[in-house]
Amino acid sequence: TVGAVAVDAEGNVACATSTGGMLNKMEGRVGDTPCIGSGGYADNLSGAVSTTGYGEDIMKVTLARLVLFHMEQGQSAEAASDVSLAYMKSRVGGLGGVVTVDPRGNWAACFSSRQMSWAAAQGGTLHHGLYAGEHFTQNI
Amino acid sequence: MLPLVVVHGGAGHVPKERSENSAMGVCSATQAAYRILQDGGSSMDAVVEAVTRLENNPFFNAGCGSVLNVKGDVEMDAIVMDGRTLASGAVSAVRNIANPVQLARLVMDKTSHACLTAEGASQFARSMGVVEVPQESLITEYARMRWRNNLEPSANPVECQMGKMG
Repeated sequence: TVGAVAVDAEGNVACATSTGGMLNKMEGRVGDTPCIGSGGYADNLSGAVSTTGYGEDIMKVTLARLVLFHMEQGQSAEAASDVSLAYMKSRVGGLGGVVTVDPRGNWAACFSSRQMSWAAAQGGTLHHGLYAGEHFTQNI
Repeated sequence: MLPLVVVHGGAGHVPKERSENSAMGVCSATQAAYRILQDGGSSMDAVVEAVTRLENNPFFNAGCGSVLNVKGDVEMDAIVMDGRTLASGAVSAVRNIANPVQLARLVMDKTSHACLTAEGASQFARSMGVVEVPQESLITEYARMRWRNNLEPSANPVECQMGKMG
């Protein structure tokens, strides 16, 4: 799966997600990606999220919308992402990852799986990582 | 307001021999999307650009490089959503399209529907002039190898893709 979230100069947020799905899936199986609130969600009033992971579990907790719900309750992008992934893991045993932005330009890339490649660009700096805890930066 | 873009690949197991290309892929897609934002482009244009580039990158499970279903075919899903209006568009189980994310954007821009699936999505793509591509052009040797290795009844494709634990 791949995805992206962005905030433009006018403060508008958007998300996009795309996937080939699960390895050796049944013909016709559709996962979380095309489902609003599961594979992604974007609302200028709260933020934007794109998700990856085990689709059936992501759908059970509507992961993207869950992250934004926690942000609406006052949590930061990072805290909301972490608490939502933890909820998915504890409630249905699912692993995954999210990238999240809010309209003010705060962002997070969080995952409960072993790895997730991610990168972010803001203010002329490129941030990126692959393993948990990794956060490299370089000038663009 | 400082523009910002964040991009991800798949959560799960990335083999060591593919990790460098995976990291380079997201960095390159992020920079391309960021240029659009710096030039005054919209957040929607930026996310579609980033995802299009990753769909075209065979190191990711989307577009070219997608995993195969049990029959050895490629079926892809994509979604876009615009935070200004809550407009969204999606496609599911779509075949023979190089960039499902661009088709999802067309669903958002050109129809009143939220999601088109399978043959209906293909018919819509044809009506929009989207070029169909041979399935073979979306299948990598790596995807075929993983498909073959997970055909046996004892195989665990979810564990193979997601890894054993986080």
